[in-house]
Amino acid sequence: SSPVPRGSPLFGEIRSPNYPKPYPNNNISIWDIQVPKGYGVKLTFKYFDLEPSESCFYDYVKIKADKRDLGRYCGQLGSTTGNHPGRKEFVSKGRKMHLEFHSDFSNEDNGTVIPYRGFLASYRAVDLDECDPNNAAENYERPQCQHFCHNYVGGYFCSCRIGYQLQSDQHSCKVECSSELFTEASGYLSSPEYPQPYPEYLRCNYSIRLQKGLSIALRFLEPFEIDDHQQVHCPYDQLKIQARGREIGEFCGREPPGIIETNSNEVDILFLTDDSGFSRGWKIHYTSEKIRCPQLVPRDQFTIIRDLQPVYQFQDYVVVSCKTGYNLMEGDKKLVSFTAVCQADGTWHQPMPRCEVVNCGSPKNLTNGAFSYLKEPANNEYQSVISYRCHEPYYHIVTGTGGERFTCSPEGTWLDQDGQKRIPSCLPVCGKPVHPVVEVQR
Amino acid sequence: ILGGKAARRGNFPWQALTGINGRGGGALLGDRWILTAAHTIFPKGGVQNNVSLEQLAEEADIFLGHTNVDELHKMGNHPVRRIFIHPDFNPNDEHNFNGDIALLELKNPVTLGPTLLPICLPDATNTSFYAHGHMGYVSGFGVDKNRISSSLKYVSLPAVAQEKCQSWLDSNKKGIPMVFSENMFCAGFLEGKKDTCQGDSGSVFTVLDRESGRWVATGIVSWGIGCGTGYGFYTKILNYLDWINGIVKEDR
Repeated sequence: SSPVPRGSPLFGEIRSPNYPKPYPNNNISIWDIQVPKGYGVKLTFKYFDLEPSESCFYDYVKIKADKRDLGRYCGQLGSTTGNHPGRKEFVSKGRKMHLEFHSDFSNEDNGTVIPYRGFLASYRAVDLDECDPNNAAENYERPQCQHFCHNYVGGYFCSCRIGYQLQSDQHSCKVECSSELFTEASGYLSSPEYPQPYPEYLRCNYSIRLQKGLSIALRFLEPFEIDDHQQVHCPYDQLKIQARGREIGEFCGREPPGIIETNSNEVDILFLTDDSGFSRGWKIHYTSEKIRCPQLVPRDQFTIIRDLQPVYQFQDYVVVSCKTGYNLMEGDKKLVSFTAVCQADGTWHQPMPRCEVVNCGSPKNLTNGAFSYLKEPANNEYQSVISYRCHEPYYHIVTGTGGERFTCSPEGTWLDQDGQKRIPSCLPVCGKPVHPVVEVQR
Repeated sequence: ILGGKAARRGNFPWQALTGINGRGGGALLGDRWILTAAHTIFPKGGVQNNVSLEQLAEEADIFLGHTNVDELHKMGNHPVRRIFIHPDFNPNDEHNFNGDIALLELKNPVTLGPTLLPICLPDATNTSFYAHGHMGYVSGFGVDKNRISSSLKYVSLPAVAQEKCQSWLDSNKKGIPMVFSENMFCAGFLEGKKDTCQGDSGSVFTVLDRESGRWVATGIVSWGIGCGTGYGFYTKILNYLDWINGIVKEDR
């Protein structure tokens, strides 16, 4: 073999042995041209003069590239016999090209030795368009890039569609869906490629994070297709939904779940796929509304909920009061007023109070007098009525304009008919002896 | 009380027995005031007149609710909180009982009942009770037949016209220059033995107001020249209504 420059030159020349003098007989010379990676070899003959023969049987130059024969050449320019390469350009799809030169034992024509000078070839590295699928060489049998291929002088690089990430092999693309975050009040999210079949080996995690007090609702659109099995629940691919760490469900198949009210402002959707399948995936339209609190239920018939609404949402509040004559009570504690606020977690910030009938307590004792209840049952509760009287005939009662009748008021005090608290007085009766002097004898 | 009768329980439920400077009487007003004569507190010519009212109040004994002195003592004393002496009263002028009226405030109101009831005060516009011959009753624990009484007595006496009182006084003063002021009236008989006497001072002269059916105090036993020898002289309560009400009502 004749030497070729070591390394990976971008260009060079190859000469037949002894060129420009006639090449020797019985010679085999081999050249393996190798250019830098990313380039192909382009070879042309500047001079070519080999013994012509049918099918280049005697002397010839054989060119190989990409595991293919590019031809077997011999002859002289203009000769009718042989296969002169002329100005033909030989281009490899790979970085290598192989040349073999063969000469037989003689170069005679009818006893006359004819000196054939051989050949002078030049080669140079030419940029290889690795992205052209027609250029797939023996070393690049698989697709160059999974999604997009970009050629440049001396090489190429791959890129991926939006949502995919180029993997470490620099060729394959994988969906990047491990940390999808949604913060809008409503929106759509779907499996990769939806409604086209989703890729394999997915580990997608979609997180919806909305402000506190909002509740997320999920509605699945058609088509809904996730690989499933008739007997086993979601053995292949799974769509898992969690709300604030609470498992809502694991879904697959072709029947979309109904609308899911998560009652949470934080929802995580995990989509796991295996290595096979041809299902079209899923798409969710999520919406949000203020979280709802449970309807308030009065604890007794005396409770009044002001402006009762059919639905209470986050930050709504209710004002609870009692009917006249009843006190708001929380345990043993009397409340002046009561307001409950619907919290971000859908609960009321304090429990419903109860209403307890007002008790005015024992009426004030009347010095030198007494009181009696005028209604049954005789008690000190709201609307009970008492009447004060004095110990007659020794005392007489003195009342305000409201009289001697007192009623237990809604405020928990005994009031006369004028709304006054002051109880009557018992004043001494003067000059009325029970046993006055009676003169009988006249 | 001379020439009177023993009172039954409940006849004079306002009657008080006092023991301040000797025995005296009084009448219950309301449920915590005792109307009496000033000289039962500061006797004319007394030796203790420099004693303070507070001290006298502490020492005063007031008994109510019975006709028997022993029973009264058993029932217990009603302590006095304050004493009010009319400012016109002059203990040093032995011949002038003008302003002989006082009020004692009890520390605790009493509970009224059949044997303990207040007497009424007269209507300021009604002077008919002082008309000549208008009968009234006076009760008291005072001297009866030269003996201090152990039970309540009463006597019925007529009021006497002012000029008759003055006339009798002028003729019978026996050298004693007693003052008969417009704040006094006299009652009783020139003859006969019906009269009030020592120990009755402070008790009240009462008349029946027939319109209201109430007994009204018109006078306070004040002084007399001897007992049973003529008219007795009484403080005219009508003239002191403002003073009484000024104290009693202000305090209410």
